[in-house]
Amino acid sequence: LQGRKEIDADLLDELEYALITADVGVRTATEILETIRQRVDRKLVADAAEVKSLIRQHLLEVLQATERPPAEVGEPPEVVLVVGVNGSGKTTTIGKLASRYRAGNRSVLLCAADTFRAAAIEQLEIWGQRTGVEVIRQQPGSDPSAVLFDALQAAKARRIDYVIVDTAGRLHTKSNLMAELEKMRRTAGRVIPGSPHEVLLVLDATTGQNGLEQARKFTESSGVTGIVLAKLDGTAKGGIVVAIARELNLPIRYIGVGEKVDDLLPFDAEKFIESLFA
Amino acid sequence: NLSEKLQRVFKNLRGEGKLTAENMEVALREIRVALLEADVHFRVVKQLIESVKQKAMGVEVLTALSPSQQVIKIVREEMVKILGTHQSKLRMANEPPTIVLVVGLQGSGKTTSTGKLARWLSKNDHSPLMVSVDIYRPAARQQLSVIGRDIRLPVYEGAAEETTPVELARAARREAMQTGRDVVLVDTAGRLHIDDQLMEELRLLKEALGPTEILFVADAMTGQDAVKSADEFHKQLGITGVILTKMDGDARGGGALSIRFVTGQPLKFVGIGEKFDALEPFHPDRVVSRILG
Ligand SMILES: Nc1nc2c(ncn2[C@@H]2O[C@H](COP(=O)(O)OP(=O)(O)OP(=O)(O)O)[C@@H](O)[C@H]2O)c(=O)[nH]1
Ligand SMILES: Nc1nc2c(ncn2[C@@H]2O[C@H](COP(=O)(O)OP(=O)(O)OP(=O)(O)O)[C@@H](O)[C@H]2O)c(=O)[nH]1
Ligand SMILES: [Mg+2]
Ligand SMILES: [Mg+2]
Repeated sequence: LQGRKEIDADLLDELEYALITADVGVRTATEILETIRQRVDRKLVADAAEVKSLIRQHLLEVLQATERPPAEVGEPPEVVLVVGVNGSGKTTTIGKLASRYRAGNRSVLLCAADTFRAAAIEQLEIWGQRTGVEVIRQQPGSDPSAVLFDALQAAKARRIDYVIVDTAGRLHTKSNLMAELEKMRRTAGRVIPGSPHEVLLVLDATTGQNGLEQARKFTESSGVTGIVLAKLDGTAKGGIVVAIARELNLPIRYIGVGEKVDDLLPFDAEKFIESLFA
Repeated sequence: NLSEKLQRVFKNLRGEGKLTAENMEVALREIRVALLEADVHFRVVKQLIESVKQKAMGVEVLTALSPSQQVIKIVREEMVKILGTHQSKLRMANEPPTIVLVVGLQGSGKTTSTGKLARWLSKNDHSPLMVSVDIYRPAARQQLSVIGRDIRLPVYEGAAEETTPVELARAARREAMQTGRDVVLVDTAGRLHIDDQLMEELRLLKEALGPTEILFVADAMTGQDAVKSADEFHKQLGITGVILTKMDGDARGGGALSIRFVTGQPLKFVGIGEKFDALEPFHPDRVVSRILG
């Protein structure tokens, strides 16, 4: 896209290719390019550089419209529930978040509510050891809501600042598993009124159009309040978040850029859009 | 859905004349949108549309099928052509044990699929031994050990001095020879195709073990990136087959078409759940129906 000066069919084709291969989605890409085409027809756009900056501006507006600070939490603990489909990066993201909160001199407690998958509890315990954070856990196979209940009671008694809850990966098409999340949310609200205060959907940046349906369904059953876009250190661009922003108005809180404890960055919309076209 | 949209496109065409460039143009646009929404890669869609156009031009509108049904039939045929009809089996080595490497991006389902493959092999008269060479992910080796206990199939745990992937895998092969296990399934760490160091690790592993199968495990919900990662793994390692996981969700799975297109390697198995019997052989017509929605 670098050297092109005039606005011609080739330029629009190249822009369409960039948007679609970034997983922005064919409908969203078509709508954006249609608006551009109309402005070009009405001679409202001078050259290729202006077309590109118009698209960037449009995408920026979509993403910035979702930005809002997380809800104010009256008294500790603040409860963060982490959800998402299998393998998206939830447990690793929790390890990174624990480290971040601790660096802000806050006390943190982790809740190992993935009682289903092989060695899920052990995986979270290792993150707990790495970050110097205690993990509340029970036997594999126990009721996730029961572990959650334990963790929140402990957090309340000890006046812990943050509780981060790890949940089992689940496909949004499984109604019994989505109902389990709803039950966890209700349990949290009973022990700590107003909780969970944040429900983070961890989305794998390699996910295609199915990411939008994931966001819809998880929001329905667990009240998602923000997104973490993981694995952005790969070659996938994560463009599906644009459609999610438009339809569900969900802010992107963080991006995951690797497998180490510090590989979590606050979301920067300008940088993100820049990389869509890189 | 696509067939309803195409029916609308062709409703003025019922039973008369040919599929012409004009009416095909609109139909092809609908098909293109459907395939892109199903996560088929931009370039693969372009090629597919081109071959559908070629086939459809000058086709007499048969009275048995409506024009939209006819076009869908052509689209399906071109897609099945790409996907192929490979039989879901693993290539065995001339001398046991056969080595199978399980590779792919982070979180795609390799460890779970290793367990599923072990179960499938054992139900098909083989005696598999699993080993995890994921020395990075917290509790990765533990995960495979727990799986081994669940499905009652052996996992090589590794001696204390075996700390590198090559050492662990070689020791597992020795163990297989000594205990009469005829297949060694090597679960590797998830990695990015752009991580030179980790891709080199896989090349060294391949060199040391001489696997007859290198299975690329890909998530069914992968979008346009499926082409990049599969292509790179294939260029650097030479994959011999693909396992598409999490097909029990509602992702359309267009990545499968893209991966097959760019690597030319067969789709061997489909993962349809988290339990270890949730592995199906690949059915091309089922995958095509799903992609077309
Ligand atoms: N490159 C990269 N890998 C990541 C990132 N986040 C997580 N991973 C890796 O992705 C894989 C899956 O991460 P997990 O944290 O186990 O994912 P999960 O969502 O908890 O998985 P389930 O609990 O099984 O659903 C691991 O290999 C992680 O190291 C990231 O930002 N970048
Ligand atoms: N629903 C469903 N879940 C699956 C399937 N295959 C794997 N999973 C789940 O996906 C998640 C990730 O699976 P793993 O086997 O840990 O993935 P991995 O590729 O080994 O991950 P890394 O080693 O971190 O790269 C787990 O929650 C699995 O239970 C499948 O076919 N269907
Ligand atoms: Mg997890
Ligand atoms: Mg694994």
